[in-house]
Amino acid sequence: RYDLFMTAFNHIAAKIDPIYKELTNPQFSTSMTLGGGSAYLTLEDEDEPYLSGIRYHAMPPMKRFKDMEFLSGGEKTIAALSLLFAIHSFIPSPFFVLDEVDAALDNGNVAKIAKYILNHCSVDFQFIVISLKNSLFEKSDSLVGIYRDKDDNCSKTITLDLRTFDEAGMANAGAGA
Amino acid sequence: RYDLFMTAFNHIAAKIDPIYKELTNPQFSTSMTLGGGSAYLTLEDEDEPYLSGIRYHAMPPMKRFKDMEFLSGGEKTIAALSLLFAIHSFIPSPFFVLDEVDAALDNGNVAKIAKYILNHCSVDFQFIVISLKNSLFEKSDSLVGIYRDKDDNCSKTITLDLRTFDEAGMANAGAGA
Amino acid sequence: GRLVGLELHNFKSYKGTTSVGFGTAQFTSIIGPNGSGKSNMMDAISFVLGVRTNQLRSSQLKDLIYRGSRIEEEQGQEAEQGEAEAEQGEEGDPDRAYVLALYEKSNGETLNLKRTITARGNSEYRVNNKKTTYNEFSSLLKEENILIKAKNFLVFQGDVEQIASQSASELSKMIETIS
Amino acid sequence: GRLVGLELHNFKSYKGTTSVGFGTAQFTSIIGPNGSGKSNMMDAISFVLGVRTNQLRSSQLKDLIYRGSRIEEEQGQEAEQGEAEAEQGEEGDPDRAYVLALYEKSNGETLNLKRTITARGNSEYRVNNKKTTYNEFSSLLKEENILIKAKNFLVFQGDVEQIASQSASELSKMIETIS
Ligand SMILES: Nc1ncnc2c1ncn2[C@@H]1O[C@H](COP(=O)(O)OP(=O)(O)OP(=O)(O)O)[C@@H](O)[C@H]1O
Ligand SMILES: Nc1ncnc2c1ncn2[C@@H]1O[C@H](COP(=O)(O)OP(=O)(O)OP(=O)(O)O)[C@@H](O)[C@H]1O
Ligand SMILES: [Mg+2]
Ligand SMILES: [Mg+2]
Repeated sequence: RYDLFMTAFNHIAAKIDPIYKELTNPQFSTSMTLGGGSAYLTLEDEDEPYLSGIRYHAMPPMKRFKDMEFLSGGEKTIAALSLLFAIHSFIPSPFFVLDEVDAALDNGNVAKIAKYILNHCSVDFQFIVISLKNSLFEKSDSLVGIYRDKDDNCSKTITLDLRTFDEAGMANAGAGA
Repeated sequence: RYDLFMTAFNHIAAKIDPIYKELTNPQFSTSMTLGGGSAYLTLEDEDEPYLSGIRYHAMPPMKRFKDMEFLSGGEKTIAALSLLFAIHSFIPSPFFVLDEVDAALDNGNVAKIAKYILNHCSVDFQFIVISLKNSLFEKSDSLVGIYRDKDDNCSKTITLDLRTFDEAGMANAGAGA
Repeated sequence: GRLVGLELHNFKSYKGTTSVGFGTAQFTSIIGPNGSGKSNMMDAISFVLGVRTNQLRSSQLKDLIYRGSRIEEEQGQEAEQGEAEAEQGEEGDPDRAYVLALYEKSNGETLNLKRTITARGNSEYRVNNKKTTYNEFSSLLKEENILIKAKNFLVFQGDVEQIASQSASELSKMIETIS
Repeated sequence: GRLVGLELHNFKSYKGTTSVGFGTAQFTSIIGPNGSGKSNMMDAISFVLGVRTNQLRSSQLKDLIYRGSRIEEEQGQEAEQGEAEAEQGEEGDPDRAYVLALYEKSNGETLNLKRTITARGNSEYRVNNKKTTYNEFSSLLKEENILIKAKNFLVFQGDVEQIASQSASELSKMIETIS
């Protein structure tokens, strides 16, 4: 039991910082921050870790506070996604379903999430993302548009493969949404 | 005590439906729904209302469910704001501070909130709204832009009165943000 | 593996049978106005994989079956317009629902995962149309790294920030479930 | 009445003195990137009106004073870069903070509402520079229909949906506070 736990913990703890840096990577944001932020996990009790807690610390770029309660809404969202992606690196579930995780993010951070998804989605890692922000969903391979059929009083869907559009086609699709 | 409570309750209960209809008013949304939704408050115990609960029911346009737990994230946000505005009609606090209340709202609903604020703000009813969505903040009288001063490691503000801009000036200001 | 498509039958706001294909897309977005049924689609994916009803914004399985008519208020508030309409709606409501997920394993083999809500209000699991128990179903998913208990791959609406600020013991429990 | 302006002094992420004027605007938006300090500005407004610290994402008053240096980790994780920097920051950190709100009554009279965090970690209320108690302060606000207990005019980040789905007894308590 100790071994299983520590294998998982060590793997995830090793991955969390590079993933957090990739998500907060200043290459994307306009401001020339020195480097991405830093994030790490610590065990409250090294001897019987599965009986005690794990603390999560994340420090956005150019900030000084490490504890979660000092982070803003958007900063917490980025820290949470980093943790999920670090866990995924240990247990690679075949798909993720994310429901409006971009709600608290500013445009810069939405772009970073979109870039991360585009860099990491694959045949073995499928992303299904619910979003209201076109700066995120317009980057996907396909769209599932859901609308309410007023007469029939129920939900209906239409699917649109964005890969069949070139840039110009994309603009038309947006107009129709 | 009974009288005070019932005066407040009756006033708010009378206002909640017209306000909800104004917020969900189909004039704004592209779909020609029959009318706005409907919302009402009911007392669990008519005799000693201050000792029991008050139930809140809201039904978006063209929907059939009345209970809160059936509403979606965006529908709950609209219902919540209607309740707050109904309470305000009884106790008119001089200002409201709203922190990213538009996070779960689609563009249509953001426009409805903006329209409601523009119709109701006055010298005696001031709105201070934190938002990441330009479709909301570009409609305000003035902007307080907050940025992080990297060198000094702290927050700084700049204020911009939008009323001094005409339409064209507005576009420039947006580009600079 | 990957999720190739879904079929919803009288599930939440989806009346009758609705099919959705993800094709070969690696990144799919679900979009639509407030209240259109986006989160209900995620609930359908979670439901078919065996996630408990209380995580699907419902208190009982029956709530997950499509209902067209007005909800009967406990206090009998039916005095509003549409009284007759409500009666007629009751008759038309379905009493069963299911969600079918088409899942393609990395080796190309397709799994038909189906979860049904029966008229008695129970739920029944099937893999390639063969009835199975919840435990067999979830261990089959575990082979595919789909851990229903940990739910590390599902982020429900409004829950993302909480993942970062969960307590130290919650985080340790999550890692323990995964290991 | 209306809120005419604010002055923050070493409050949360605002180092030194920051002044913000709302002018005659009836609708003001606060904008900026994630983590820039928008919610901290709302915390300043809430703080000066007498809202409790636990509502301001802080456990004690001292957390509301500007801190430039790295937080000392409980487990002494300071092995990271910047050790010397952390020491120096400690010295530079202020030990007091205040927020001043300029409020104009409907009759044109201006109120200077000020709440200070003293070096000892207490908070002190002043109206037009005259020290007052919390109770006098909140009854003065009540005359202006600013009900600090009910907080019906403040919606903190992430709380809006909860207002609609609060329990029947919570809603009744809210109406009772207002009446
Ligand atoms: N059993 C059911 N039968 C019919 N309709 C239902 C059922 N359960 C929920 N609904 C409807 O589904 C709607 C909510 O859908 P959902 O939560 O998926 O919206 P959404 O698209 O996620 O919206 P948002 O963008 O606001 O989050 C509600 O308006 C409710 O009336
Ligand atoms: N006492 C303090 N001294 C210095 N900085 C502080 C203090 N308390 C909080 N902060 C900083 O304030 C930042 C959070 O600011 P705030 O929550 O206002 O952001 P925000 O603009 O609302 O962001 P979002 O759009 O993500 O909600 C944190 O990064 C934290 O480091
Ligand atoms: Mg939703
Ligand atoms: Mg904030």
